[in-house]
Amino acid sequence: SAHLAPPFTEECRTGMYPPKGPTFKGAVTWYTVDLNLPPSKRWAAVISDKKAELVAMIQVIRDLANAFVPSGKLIDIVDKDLPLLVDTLPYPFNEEIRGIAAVSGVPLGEVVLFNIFYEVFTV
Amino acid sequence: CTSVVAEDSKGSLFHARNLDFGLFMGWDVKNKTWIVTEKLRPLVVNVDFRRNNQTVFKSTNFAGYVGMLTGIRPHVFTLTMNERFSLDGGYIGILEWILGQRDGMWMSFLTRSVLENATSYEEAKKLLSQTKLLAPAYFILGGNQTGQGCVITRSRTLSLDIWELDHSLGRWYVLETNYDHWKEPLFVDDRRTPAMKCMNQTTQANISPKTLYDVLSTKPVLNKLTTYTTLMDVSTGLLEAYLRDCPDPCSPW
Repeated sequence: SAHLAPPFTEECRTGMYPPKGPTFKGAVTWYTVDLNLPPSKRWAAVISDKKAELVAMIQVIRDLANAFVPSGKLIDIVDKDLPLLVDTLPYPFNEEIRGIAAVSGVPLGEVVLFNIFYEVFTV
Repeated sequence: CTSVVAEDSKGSLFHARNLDFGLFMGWDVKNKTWIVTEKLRPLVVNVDFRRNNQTVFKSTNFAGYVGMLTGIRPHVFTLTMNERFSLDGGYIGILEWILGQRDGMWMSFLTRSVLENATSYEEAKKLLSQTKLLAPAYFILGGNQTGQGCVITRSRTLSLDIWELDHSLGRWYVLETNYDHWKEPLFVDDRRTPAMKCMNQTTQANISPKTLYDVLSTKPVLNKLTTYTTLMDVSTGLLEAYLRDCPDPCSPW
């Protein structure tokens, strides 16, 4: 099984388009975000549709955090302290994040964490 | 991630990317998948950002994430971002932000601002290369005229390198994974060599969004971290995205 060791490399694919078969998991749905709306309202339609999926993803992150720090203190910090960070984020992103938390019911600190994931994980 | 900007023989510019995310964030032993990657896929959406009933830009996004990683300003430019790992990483930028030093920009907020406000390839390039950031990054930018395509390698404060399309050198595409292009990639994570082999095999005469999809469907360019593939054509304003899966045998990254 040595040839299966990372990075498993295959011959260049051809004829894959239009997407089909086992590497294609589905099309992506389109939404419209109206930039004329107040920032807190812009994502309402997207989040209403994707609320369950967002909650499920955040739960996985909570589980991972609790696996690293079983006392639950890491998530406590996220829920108590990260909401303070949203006030310092630039407009309109801070208001959009507040709107997403309000529509989804996900704690504000956890929505903030999702939105700063990139900066957290570049090490 | 793998991003590529390519110019065909007629001067048309195409931009495509695989977004890979979730490394070391929980491995599902039973299904041989990354837990966070699997949970991110259902959150992928395409968004048409409109002002006064007209499209300003389009993007492939994660629902709940207000920044941008992949987008097109139709007829003007295309933009993707790849993660750049560094010890001088984003956590230092976050600490500085918390301590009150807030002259840097959050990476995905910068890409969103550029897509929303920049009105030319050159303006986008300037903003992406000169704005101070909280975290290092690779910005892959495509324009709407021949020769307009580049990879901007960023540290938090500096533009380390701008690698551009160059006809005189026969460079008809620029391709970025997650390593500085002037250095060798990690040998267990070399997606660059297979991707470049497939690009060269495709040839400039045959490059198109369809053949770019072929390149991005070749393992390990496609791997277990790949959540979506996006194809963009600046001249028509096309943005297409597809959710991806990578059944075994498949590289975990």
